[in-house]
Amino acid sequence: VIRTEGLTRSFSMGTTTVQALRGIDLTIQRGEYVAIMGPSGSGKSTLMNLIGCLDTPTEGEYHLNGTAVAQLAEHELARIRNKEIGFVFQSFNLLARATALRNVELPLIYGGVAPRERRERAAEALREVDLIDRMDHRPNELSGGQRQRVSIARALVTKPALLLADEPTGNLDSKTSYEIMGLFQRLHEAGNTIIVVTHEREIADHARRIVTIRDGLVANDERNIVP
Amino acid sequence: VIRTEGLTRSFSMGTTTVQALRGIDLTIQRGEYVAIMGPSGSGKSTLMNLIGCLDTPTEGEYHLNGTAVAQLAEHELARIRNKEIGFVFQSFNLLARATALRNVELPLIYGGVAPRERRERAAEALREVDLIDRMDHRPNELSGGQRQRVSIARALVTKPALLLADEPTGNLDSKTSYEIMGLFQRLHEAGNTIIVVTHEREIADHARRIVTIRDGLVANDERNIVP
Ligand SMILES: Nc1ncnc2c1ncn2[C@@H]1O[C@H](COP(=O)(O)OP(=O)(O)OP(=O)(O)O)[C@@H](O)[C@H]1O
Ligand SMILES: Nc1ncnc2c1ncn2[C@@H]1O[C@H](COP(=O)(O)OP(=O)(O)OP(=O)(O)O)[C@@H](O)[C@H]1O
Ligand SMILES: [Mg+2]
Ligand SMILES: [Mg+2]
Repeated sequence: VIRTEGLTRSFSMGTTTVQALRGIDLTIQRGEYVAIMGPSGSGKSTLMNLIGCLDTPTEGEYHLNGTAVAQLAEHELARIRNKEIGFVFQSFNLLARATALRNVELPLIYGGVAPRERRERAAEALREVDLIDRMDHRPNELSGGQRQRVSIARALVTKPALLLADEPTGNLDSKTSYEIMGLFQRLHEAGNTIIVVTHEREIADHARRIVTIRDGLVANDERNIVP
Repeated sequence: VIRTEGLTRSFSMGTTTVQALRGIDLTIQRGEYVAIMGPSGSGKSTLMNLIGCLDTPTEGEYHLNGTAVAQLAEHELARIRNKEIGFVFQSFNLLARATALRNVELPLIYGGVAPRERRERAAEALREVDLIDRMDHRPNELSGGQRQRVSIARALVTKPALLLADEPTGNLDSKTSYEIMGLFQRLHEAGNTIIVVTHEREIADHARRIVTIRDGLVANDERNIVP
């Protein structure tokens, strides 16, 4: 379960302060499928980075599975990020000097999985995003959408209990997007929690709940009847 | 006018070769508004980089305004890229250590515009993409869609005769996308040529012609009645 209270994140820049989040109260149960929408600059990625334990709030509380994240030691946070959370970054965040396969293997390397098993699982994840024939390409030898799909494969390779996907289809054509949403659906049906940031309504419509962020606040939070 | 004949681009990777473009014949008249669509990995960005004189083909010919680009000296290519072409990159390509304002000023610095005028024109371009209040932020202090809009402002600041925009709205919500398409429309109405790569039909529908690329070839090329 994800529970935030009064979650605030400010960035101080010299003389001015940018308030990216101004007090977010949000509860997401285990196994939910939530879409987060809102205008460019409204605070969606900032919220995802806090939920994913990649950043700390300026004020407010964040409880993950009943534990206050602020109280957790760094090694415990690292364990949660590696074993329980899969993160698809809006800017992909791939290692420039590693092949597609190596990038997908990374979470398994951190998790201490044996080399042979991790290569097989990484290859399988690349097969699922239809990129097995690009496994030896480095990021600058891939198209924009292919880089995005490598980043998706990396997030899915650990079959995470919580998938956080920030604009996962921004660079993909409709057919490829549809295939990626099918992968998310399968992860969801296995009982995992999915949170997707998107600006595309067709993508949000796969979720059963749509949260709208505007100017750092929750503007709307409604159930979505999946068409 | 843009005219390509048998345009081919191959990437050799050790023992294998990836044929990104397999012979593209395309003619685009001055003042046209063309959308390029196609699956992820089909060759759209590779084609845009060739049209924008940022890359050279493996085979085939490319004539820009009646001149064979292959015959042009580097300083002449640099002049064309700076004065006549505006490029919105799929991965934004902003300078990490420069502010938003400075990034937008760059083409004007290369073009030898006086400091005061170039700052005013760059600020005006940022105002047009609704980012004047972020002009002092560096890229890592901006949201994904804000970085994209800085990259759009940089491409528009020279009021280019040819605008090449590669997935310009991938990270933008509908309202912001609509505003950006309004800016492109204005540039088009002033008689300039616009080529937009997109996977969103609503974006392609602003163009009067849609070219579909599939597996490195032109699969379809049709007039589009703007709704
Ligand atoms: N430097 C390179 N070395 C090897 N292969 C490359 C290189 N650049 C691109 N490719 C390959 O060429 C093909 C076309 O790439 P391109 O970037 O043009 O596709 P695209 O249509 O823009 O895709 P997307 O919609 O995902 O951005 C891809 O399959 C890609 O893997
Ligand atoms: N490191 C930072 N320093 C200063 N301001 C920042 C920083 N990171 C983000 N911001 C600002 O905080 C606000 C929220 O950013 P955020 O990335 O969360 O937006 P977003 O909703 O994900 O937008 P997009 O849809 O464009 O990706 C933006 O206005 C941005 O300029
Ligand atoms: Mg974002
Ligand atoms: Mg591309």
